[in-house]
Amino acid sequence: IDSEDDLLQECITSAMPNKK
Amino acid sequence: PDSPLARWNKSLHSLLGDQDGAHLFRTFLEREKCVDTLDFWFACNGFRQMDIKDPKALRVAKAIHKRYIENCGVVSKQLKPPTKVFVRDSIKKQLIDSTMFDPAQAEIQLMMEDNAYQMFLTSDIYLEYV
Repeated sequence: IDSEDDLLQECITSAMPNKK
Repeated sequence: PDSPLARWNKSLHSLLGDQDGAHLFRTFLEREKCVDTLDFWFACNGFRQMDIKDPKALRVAKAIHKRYIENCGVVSKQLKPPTKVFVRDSIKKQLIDSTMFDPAQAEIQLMMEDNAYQMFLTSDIYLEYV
């Protein structure tokens, strides 16, 4: 199970521009 | 004519929609000790894109609230008290909605547009990049 911090980081990263 | 720099000058949205622009703005905010405002802004966008029926959504909402709103950090200080109460109550009642962070994000965005973004456009870090 993902930790809270991982979930939050994943959420932020998903919204970052121009993912490669 | 439509270089990245020209786009960065157009609006905060254009700046944050560009990978290099967002990265440089983040570096600037780290120096100004208010990078949380940008992370919060992206977290709100990320949350809005989530499937609200996914059990993860409640956990992410709680994580955003705990990390940025519940404490006395830079985001929390810039939000109006009713806006914070609205988010807190939504989580408490488990009324998780895609738009539940929209008012808070709008307040933070307005602050960034009026302050950090304007400062960024005249900052050393931006001018050096130019």
